[in-house]
Amino acid sequence: MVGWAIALHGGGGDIQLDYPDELRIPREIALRHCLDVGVSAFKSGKPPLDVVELVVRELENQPVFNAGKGSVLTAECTIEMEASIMDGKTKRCGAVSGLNTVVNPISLARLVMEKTPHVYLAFNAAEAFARAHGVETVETSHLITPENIQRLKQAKEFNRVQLDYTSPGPKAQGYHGESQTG
Amino acid sequence: TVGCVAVDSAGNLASATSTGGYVNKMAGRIGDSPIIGAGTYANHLCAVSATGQGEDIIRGTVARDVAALMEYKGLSLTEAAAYVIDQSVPKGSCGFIAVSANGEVTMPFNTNGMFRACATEDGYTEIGIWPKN
Repeated sequence: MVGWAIALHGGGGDIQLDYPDELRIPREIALRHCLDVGVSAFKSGKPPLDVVELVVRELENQPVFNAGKGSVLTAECTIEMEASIMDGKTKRCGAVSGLNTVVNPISLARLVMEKTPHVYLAFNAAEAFARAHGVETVETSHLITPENIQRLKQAKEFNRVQLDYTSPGPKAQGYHGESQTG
Repeated sequence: TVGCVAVDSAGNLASATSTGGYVNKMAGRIGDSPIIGAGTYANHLCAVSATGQGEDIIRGTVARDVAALMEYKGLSLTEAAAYVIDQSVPKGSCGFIAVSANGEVTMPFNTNGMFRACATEDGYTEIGIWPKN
């Protein structure tokens, strides 16, 4: 067996080569920071399940990525976050959907895995489960960024759903003529 | 969408994915990230976390396909991932990260770019957005 290994992503999509530095650099810094969190966790002997939860929590806390704080907005200008986690050794897994106040959805997904006989809880019941377990929650407005309000306006203007990194403009060519990517 | 996969030196694997969905989506729409076997999967062979067009990733059962190709066709992680990114989803719709029990790391995507990073115990690290070449 070789040593430990870790990979992480901050989303993908229609990222043009001329992506502005003022958007690119904060995302690269955030990736480096979250990678360092994962490497330190491994070096301190944490198991893979703890490592992936820790890293995704850090990524959720970065407003530049579409998860946790910085989540994008639905057509109704609401936030609906979702997450899942899975342990390869036992195949135990947990998932949540439809959250709008939970600061770290990935930790709630892990609680579903560890504290219930189920795999998946969603919407109001998932929010109630979060409160019952003292998971950190905030007003939804704390999770919304001005950039994402602007992006929803752009998407509505072009009557499209928007790719994570689409530059606003007429419908994207290719797949369905719309970019529907999370 | 964000995600992380990890394997320790004993070959134990885990995967985690989290997202806000996509801009202007219908309220109530569920994407691939919380669907085990689509955007997130881990077993004794590999751990996978995906990002992209959720409906296509669900239709393609992307994360489970990678594991199944390793399990039933004996492909390596890199081979299984390359097959899935080329065959299981439309071009321009998906990317994922994956690690295997023997420490392989792969981060393929068929979109213009994917924000990604990886590190291994032997000191290798990579941070990228666009294809390496």
